[in-house]
Amino acid sequence: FQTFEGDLRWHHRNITYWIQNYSEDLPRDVIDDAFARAFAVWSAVTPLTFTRVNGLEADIVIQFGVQEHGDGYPFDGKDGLLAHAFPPGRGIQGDAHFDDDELWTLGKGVVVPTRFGNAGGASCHFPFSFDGRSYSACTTDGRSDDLLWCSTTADFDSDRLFGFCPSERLYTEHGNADGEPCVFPFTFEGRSYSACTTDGRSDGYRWCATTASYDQDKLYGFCPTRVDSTVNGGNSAGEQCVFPFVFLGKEYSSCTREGRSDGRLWCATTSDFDRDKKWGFCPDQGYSLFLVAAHEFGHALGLDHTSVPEALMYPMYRYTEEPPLHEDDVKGIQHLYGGRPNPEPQPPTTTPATKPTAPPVVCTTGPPTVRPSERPTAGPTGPPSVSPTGPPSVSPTGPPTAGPSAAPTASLDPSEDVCNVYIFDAIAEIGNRLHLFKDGRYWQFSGGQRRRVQGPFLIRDTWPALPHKLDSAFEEPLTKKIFFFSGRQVWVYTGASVLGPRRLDKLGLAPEVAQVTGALPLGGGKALLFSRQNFWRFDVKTQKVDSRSPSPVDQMFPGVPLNMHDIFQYRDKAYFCQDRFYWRVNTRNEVNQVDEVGYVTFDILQCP
Amino acid sequence: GPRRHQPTYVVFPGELRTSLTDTQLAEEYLYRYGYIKVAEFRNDNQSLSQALRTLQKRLSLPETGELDSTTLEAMRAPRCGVPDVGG
Repeated sequence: FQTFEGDLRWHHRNITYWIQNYSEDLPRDVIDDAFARAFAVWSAVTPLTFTRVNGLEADIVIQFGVQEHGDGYPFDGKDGLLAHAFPPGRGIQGDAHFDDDELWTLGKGVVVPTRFGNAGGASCHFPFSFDGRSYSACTTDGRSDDLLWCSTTADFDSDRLFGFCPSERLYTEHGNADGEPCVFPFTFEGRSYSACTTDGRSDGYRWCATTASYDQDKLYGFCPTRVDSTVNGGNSAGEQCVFPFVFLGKEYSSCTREGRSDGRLWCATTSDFDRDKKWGFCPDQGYSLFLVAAHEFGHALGLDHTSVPEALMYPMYRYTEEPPLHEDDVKGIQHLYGGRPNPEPQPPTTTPATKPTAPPVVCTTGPPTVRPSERPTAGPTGPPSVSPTGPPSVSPTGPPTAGPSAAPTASLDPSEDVCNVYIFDAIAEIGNRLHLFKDGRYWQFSGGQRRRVQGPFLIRDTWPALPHKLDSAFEEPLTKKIFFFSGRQVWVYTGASVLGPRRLDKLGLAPEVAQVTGALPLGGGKALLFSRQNFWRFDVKTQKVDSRSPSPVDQMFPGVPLNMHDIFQYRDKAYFCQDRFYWRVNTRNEVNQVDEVGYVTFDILQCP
Repeated sequence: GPRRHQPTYVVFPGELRTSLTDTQLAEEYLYRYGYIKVAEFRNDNQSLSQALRTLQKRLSLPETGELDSTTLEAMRAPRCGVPDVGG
């Protein structure tokens, strides 16, 4: 590792940081969370704490800028130089700057949160297939109301999960119109506008009126950014692709690599590139703001570049899903600040110190009720603010007033409340407590007299080998082995040791078994494994299903629904879940009768 | 059947970088990240080779002192803007 000349470091422990402005590439809460997690990388191995403040007095000022952005070290457009930071000290020292000509993501493509629809605000999944075609941006296809939508899974045709993409026709942000959508055309200073405009503003933000006449009503909002089709770099950064466009006399209705030797996708931002020569790069995987920020914050704490290619402080960008710190980084930062004084951190009993890594997700209320072809109801958003004609007193780039802090605080984040999750990925009784898994996190629930919920915890903190998304899990009461299933893979944890991932065919399941949707331990080292309408007898000792062909579920468990997404055992009863409901079967009396039907959250978790 | 058409490459307005030669790209990179100081640069092969060797050592690349493809690829990779030498 290397430090800067003179071992520059901070001489206090509680470091403060200020997010001075935002990139439009990511939702604000995702940016806040990425920076908070990037700081947490370093606080986890040092005595340092990082507290977010609001103002220039912060030790570390975080800024997005392009080209020359005020410090004499200009950025260089898309790619190449991504960000830089200054070593610890006063003034600009310690600050971190990010090149906003880059596409900032979480490393795996644009993050487009959705609204309404039936996916509870989940982000778009690009590419997704719809009606046999592949889409890598939001689309109005399939709709008659011209609203932009996307699938939140790879395959809309089979999963039917969708949401509406940011669009000024759906809502506006900030301004003074309570998030009402734009009205087109509207008049402003006597002129008619049929699209968002930056006229009247010097900060380049696109806005619109939410009534037919801004001159008369003075009601306005800012147009949401469409990151899925906004170009980066080129000579029209921040503008939208225009499809179709003409290039060398040929018409293109999607991004293309034609004309380039580096294979990068681009599009024109007017209908005729041959005439107007306006263009930019189409969204690609982008750069993980979390990883680049963690690197820059290393500089801001006093670390220089290292020659260890696997280390976080190596100068080149490398996307990884692993924890980014290398032993070389830890040695370096502990050379400057020492190790973390407390014993190993315990799992939080109430809320985790770190924020969720994904935008808040509010799950659906039952089978999709809104089809792409139906109109959503609009919702209010955004605080009232100033008119676009005067300098904004609270500009859209102003930071939100509250943010994550180093000390665990009672979380206000609705997505952390187990009662807000309607559809769980998997539910399993482990160690006499119900474990509910969702999107990389899980809660522990103890029922009985005193209802007690703990979490959410990060799955990877407890079972590091597991993926983000689980299909099912079960604990074998005899051996205490815990089986986790996701897709065609299985993991078997015995205490902290893990076997897997292994393919399901290692258990004797045929290739066409796409996933294990549930399991019922039978005791004596036996269990039932479920997949869709079938189940197999499974021997935990040999870890094989018996060779007979599967049995249909409704043969053994009459009355339960067939398209279950989870089956688990809890307090000696079998639970068959479909959507947010369960059918409880008493397996004791061999008749396997359904003796109760209810809501998972209200009747099992006793949510209010 | 259809024949693959010969690709046509255009220089896109506002995109300087692609028009740099490899050596120009290398000189700009070595200067920007501190491997050579303008005053020291004598524009001869020896000082370029020395600077390249320093870069290759620093980035754990094969130390050839040549502007080989591995080094050029590293120079084109997205990276942090803090200089590697000289703080």
